[in-house]
Amino acid sequence: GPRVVAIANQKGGVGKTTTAINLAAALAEMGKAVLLIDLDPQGNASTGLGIAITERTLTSYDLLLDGARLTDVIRTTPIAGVSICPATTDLSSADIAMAETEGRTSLLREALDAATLQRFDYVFLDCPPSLSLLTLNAMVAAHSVLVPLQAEFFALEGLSQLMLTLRSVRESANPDLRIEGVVLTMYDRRNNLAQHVEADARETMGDLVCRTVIPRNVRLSEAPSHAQSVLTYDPASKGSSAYRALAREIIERHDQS
Amino acid sequence: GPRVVAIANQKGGVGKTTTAINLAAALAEMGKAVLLIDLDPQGNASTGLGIAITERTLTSYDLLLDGARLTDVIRTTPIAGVSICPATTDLSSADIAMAETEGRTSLLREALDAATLQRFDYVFLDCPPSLSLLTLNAMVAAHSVLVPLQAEFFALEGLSQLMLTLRSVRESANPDLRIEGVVLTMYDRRNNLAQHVEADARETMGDLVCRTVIPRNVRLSEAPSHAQSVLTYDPASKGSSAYRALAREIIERHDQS
Ligand SMILES: Nc1ncnc2c1ncn2[C@@H]1O[C@H](COP(=O)(O)OP(=O)(O)OP(=O)(O)O)[C@@H](O)[C@H]1O
Ligand SMILES: Nc1ncnc2c1ncn2[C@@H]1O[C@H](COP(=O)(O)OP(=O)(O)OP(=O)(O)O)[C@@H](O)[C@H]1O
Ligand SMILES: [Mg+2]
Ligand SMILES: [Mg+2]
Repeated sequence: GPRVVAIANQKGGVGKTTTAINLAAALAEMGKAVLLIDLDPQGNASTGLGIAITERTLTSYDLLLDGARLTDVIRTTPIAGVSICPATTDLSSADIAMAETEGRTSLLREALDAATLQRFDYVFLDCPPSLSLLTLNAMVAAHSVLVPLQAEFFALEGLSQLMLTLRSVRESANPDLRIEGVVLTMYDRRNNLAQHVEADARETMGDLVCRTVIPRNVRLSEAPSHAQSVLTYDPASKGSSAYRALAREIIERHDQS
Repeated sequence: GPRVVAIANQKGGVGKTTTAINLAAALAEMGKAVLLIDLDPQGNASTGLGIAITERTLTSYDLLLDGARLTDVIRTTPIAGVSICPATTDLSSADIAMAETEGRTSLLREALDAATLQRFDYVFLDCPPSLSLLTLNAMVAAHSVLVPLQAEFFALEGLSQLMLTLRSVRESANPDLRIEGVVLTMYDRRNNLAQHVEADARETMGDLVCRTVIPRNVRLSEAPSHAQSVLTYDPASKGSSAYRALAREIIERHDQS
């Protein structure tokens, strides 16, 4: 079956959705089949992949709480090789609804039926900016967690809390949960603070920090308004080459593990 | 009593905490007394104001759920005129704990006792990046909401959902809730997308969009690692002059309303 990777960091605006969309597109470009599950009530991954609100009839909310079948929620996107379970703002009531449900952190794991997932190589779970039940569900369902880390002071502060949460999920519900990697995002080489954050991250996390660093590149923030990944919006951009390099690095890590 | 302003936007990383800290410092520089209540489990506002983890004995969690008195939770910060109710990661379990409590969206409003607040001119509520019970508590307790809006596509998408939530809070629990303003953040004039977002926001929100625009300025992201506001870290920076201008604009708006 596929490798299920949660893309998570409770710090907001660090590049989770941008990484989910563009890494999925880069893997698809290399012939992999990728399913993206949008677990963020903002639905940014769904919008960035061109799914209009009116087309989001069955969503991640239905998958988690209304017994919808995975195969019915999955839909194609304009990117060949990338499919999605879309999200709407309904998902913002999921946390409270799940708080009152038995087995509330394994609802997603149970919804991901192996037969439907057979045809995918990767499943990405785009998480909201919190350590809520939605993110915990993703961590329980995943084989590994990819952590986008913005090269900023506040972002570094949250990393140790995220690692503590991963450890407690590993001990309580998902003993096989690994760290896929920590990927530096919005990196500006001219900025001292960014260099400090990188040095700090590599010192504390070692080889878990990906070799590939995603630079700050305006083409990445423009692409979603055209419902494209950066790979087709501006194939020669620094953003495109960075996510292609990250895709190769992820495949290499996957093959080794 | 003071004007209570929630600084909210469910989109992550748009400058909520940066605005809370630096606007508070700019108002204090003008002689106002400001209380900042950190409602984000990340505790970024507490860290940015130099409150070490070991010094956060009583926190916003205790205020909301353990019956701690506001006067006991408030502590001073290194910035004259700025006090804080600090937060720790304990707050991340607040949502689930509040979900099971009677009157769960007015816990903060009830904890803000008027006698203690008398000595302040402004109370800022720094919200987490979600429309969770913590943010709803802030909207129920506040007179108005200040919305930092990053000049980016995904950030604009969330604005209408935020406005819907404000309307439903106004209808259900807080009829006087107003919009203090929408303030554009991390604005880069050379960037087409930013200009589009500004034009779009001014067209849909009109005068609610503040005249003051906060430019992208690396000094703003460096200041918190020195536990200073940008006003003392680099008083002559673009970030400092922008937040001073925003403070003057807020005072002007307050005087008119
Ligand atoms: N490398 C980059 N260069 C420039 N802009 C970027 C880059 N990565 C992301 N962005 C932009 O920064 C903003 C934040 O990124 P994104 O929305 O992907 O983060 P997120 O972690 O998913 O946010 P949230 O916490 O709200 O879910 C977006 O407007 C996005 O377009
Ligand atoms: N005008 C600016 N120029 C440059 N950097 C900025 C600016 N405003 C904020 N930042 C930086 O951008 C990052 C996001 O800002 P901040 O943490 O204040 O956003 P937030 O909305 O509070 O995030 P969260 O949703 O996680 O609470 C921080 O690292 C901050 O230092
Ligand atoms: Mg996102
Ligand atoms: Mg914040």
